[in-house]
Amino acid sequence: TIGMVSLDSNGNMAAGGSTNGLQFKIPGRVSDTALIGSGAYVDNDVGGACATGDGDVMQRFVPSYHAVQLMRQGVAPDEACLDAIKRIAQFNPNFTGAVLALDKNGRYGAACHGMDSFPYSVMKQGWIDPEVLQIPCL
Amino acid sequence: SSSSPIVVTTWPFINATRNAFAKMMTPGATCLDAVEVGCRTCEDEQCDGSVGWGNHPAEDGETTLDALIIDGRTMSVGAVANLHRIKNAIGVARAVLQYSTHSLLVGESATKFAIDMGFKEEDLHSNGSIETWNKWKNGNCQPNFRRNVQPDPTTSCGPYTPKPQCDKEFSSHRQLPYGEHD
Repeated sequence: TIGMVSLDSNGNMAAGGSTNGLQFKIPGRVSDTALIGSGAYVDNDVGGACATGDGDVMQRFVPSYHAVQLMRQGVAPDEACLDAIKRIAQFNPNFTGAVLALDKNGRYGAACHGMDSFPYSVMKQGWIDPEVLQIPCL
Repeated sequence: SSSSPIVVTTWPFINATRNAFAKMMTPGATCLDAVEVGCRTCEDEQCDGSVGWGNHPAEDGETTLDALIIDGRTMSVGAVANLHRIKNAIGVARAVLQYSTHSLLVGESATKFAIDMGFKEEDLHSNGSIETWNKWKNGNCQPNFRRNVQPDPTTSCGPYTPKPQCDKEFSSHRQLPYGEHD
């Protein structure tokens, strides 16, 4: 799954994602990627977030929306993602997944579970190439 | 107010991130265009087998796609799920946002909408996905996502029917095989 959040020079933001879902899924199964607030969420006044992982489990906790709402209250992006991940892990200790967030001020962060680490990509003005950042998981 | 443009992307999808950022830096382009271009790059490149056509077949061997795009300025949204026979899922999601007042279209109806909006209908199978599917069928259809059915889904393929006595609890200890997720 690809999840993405973008901030442009006018201060406008967008978010989204695309996936082919779980291998051998029951036909008709919908991943978290397509679900507003689970796969991604964004609000110009706050920031945006996106998610990837075990979609059957994650979509029940609306993690992208959760992270955006925490950022609305001033929580830093990485902390907001961590809180969203913790909620899921509380009910699903074996789940695999990650949440990535970017706020309207250009701060970004992520949190993950069920993996040793989670890599995400960032590109900013003046960079020649995107940078891949790796964070340890919960 | 002016901001410093940024794109963040799950996983080390370098080309998708680069293309999205480059698009955003193009005069007249928007952050929405950036997300569309970035996701489209991964659909075309079939990033890690989890995006786009030709991988992750369902139980019936078909690959179907899900996508979502949200405009943070207007809160407009376009999403598609269980999209059949169309490779450019994020484009169809953008079309839902642009050419309808709905938010989410699913299944064959979403495919019909896409075709009406000018998207190309194509086969999303690949030799790889067919081979993967055949191997899975020949291996008693493991893993699968069935429970409380008979025959025993941990040892057998379907067709399945409900098991009289169900375990009520949803096992929260389910663990997907490594790398097998959305």
